Amino acid sequence: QAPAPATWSKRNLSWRVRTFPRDSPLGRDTVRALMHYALKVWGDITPLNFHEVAGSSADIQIDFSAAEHNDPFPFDGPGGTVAHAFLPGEHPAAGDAHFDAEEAWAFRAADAHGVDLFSVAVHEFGHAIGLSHVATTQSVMQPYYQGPVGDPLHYGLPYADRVRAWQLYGVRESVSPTAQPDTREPGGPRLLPAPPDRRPSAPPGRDVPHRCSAHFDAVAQIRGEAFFFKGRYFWRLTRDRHLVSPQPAQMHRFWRGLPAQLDGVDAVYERATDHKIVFFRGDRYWVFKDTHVEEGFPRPVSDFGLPPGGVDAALSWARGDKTYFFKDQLFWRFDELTRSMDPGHPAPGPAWGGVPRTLDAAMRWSDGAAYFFRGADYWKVPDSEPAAVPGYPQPTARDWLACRDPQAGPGGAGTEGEAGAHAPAGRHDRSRAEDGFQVCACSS
Amino acid sequence: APAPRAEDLSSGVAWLGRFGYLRPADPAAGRLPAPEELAEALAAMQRFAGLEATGVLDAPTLARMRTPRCSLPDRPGPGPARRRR
Repeated sequence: QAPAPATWSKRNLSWRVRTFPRDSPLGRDTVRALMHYALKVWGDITPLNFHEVAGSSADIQIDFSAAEHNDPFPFDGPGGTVAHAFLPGEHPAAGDAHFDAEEAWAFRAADAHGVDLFSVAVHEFGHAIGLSHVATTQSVMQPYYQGPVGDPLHYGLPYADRVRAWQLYGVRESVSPTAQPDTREPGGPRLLPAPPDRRPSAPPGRDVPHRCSAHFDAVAQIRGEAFFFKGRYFWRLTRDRHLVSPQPAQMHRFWRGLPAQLDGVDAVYERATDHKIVFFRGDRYWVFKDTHVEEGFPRPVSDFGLPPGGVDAALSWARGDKTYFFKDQLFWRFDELTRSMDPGHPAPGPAWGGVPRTLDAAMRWSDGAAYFFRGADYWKVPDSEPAAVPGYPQPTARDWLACRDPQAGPGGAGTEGEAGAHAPAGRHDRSRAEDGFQVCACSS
Repeated sequence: APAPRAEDLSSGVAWLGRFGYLRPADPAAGRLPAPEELAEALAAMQRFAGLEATGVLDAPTLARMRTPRCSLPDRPGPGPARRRR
């Protein structure tokens, strides 16, 4: 009787490159990027989500080792055996991948010059999710190295491998099992970009909201950066409040694990106690570790002691580990340490003077102030102050989203400071530069 | 086919054992497997590698054995041999 195939019971898997090859022309960032793309090959077709972590508790530990390295498969220098990985299971090394540090690892090199690391990594991560060797020459799980499989940015698994992965984990929601792999070859050598979970990975569609006229669903400070959510999109600002791109990113492509049909969020905040990110929509909420949803979510908002109907806004208040929730004209104060609502809540109106009684969004920023958003405007409440700063509200689009005239909206030609947004990367519109006001878009 | 050289035969047997086609050699006994067992293992390896299943350690088989590859065995090794009473 054949044993049951080894698989992961969880769907969110962490990974880490623990040791890197010495004296390799491939830099550490390139190695990490190639590992990311090799795992993505499997994550794109199955419900498995892979995220890189820094700690020592990663599910998939990746090492470049030489000779004997404390497992039954010692390496033998250049040639011979080049790598191996362990099937999922209870073994401490389950899922780990080991590469022979003495191979001439290469990337986008001619076949005769080294061993293509991406190709080998795709094969090994097939083992790491539970696939064994097969004889089929069209399979990436054939045991023999057969040269580079193709460009990491365009590579698609052969059908035989996709079917075997689907047998273990099922089909990812966004994948059609009958779709043929994209076998187009890249037009020429390109630099391998950074892993895409640090940037939006696809151009937005025609239905995107415009940042200069949007009334935002949620605003949050996450890892020190500002995120403005609207519908299925979000804009991102760096720590020094520079817009990363005038074009919004697609929420589902960045925050992996949100239901595909989710057309927006009500509130988002980074939890002060563990830095996990909490998304609210209606009666449900999701907890993210970095950019991947945790197992077991969504959960009902009643976990927080909130009534059905959800919240309009959430505000993480670092001091005292309190989180404020706002809904209609009420607010609640949640203690993150005791995981319970403070007595006396809900209470009427916001706790600060000069702030509207109903809110769209709220965020605490690095200057210590709390910012409240409603409609096209925002209010600022400095740290330890009981009320908003006089002179507020001010236009959100102008002060946060780099719009010169927020009222003009997307049709207001020449009214926005987004020079370079539609120009090739690295080029600036001189006329805008002379205004001393411009936004640069990185498109590569 | 010409008989394989002794060193090729030795390394081929080691290769077959490492990747699950032959029982690992008994270091205490230090002897080669029976010819039938070796031919059967070679044929299995050749089928898996997409070669003609001759059961002979020929040049294409040796070349494939020298191809860089994954360390994991192609199939689980056979269990321990049953002892006769």
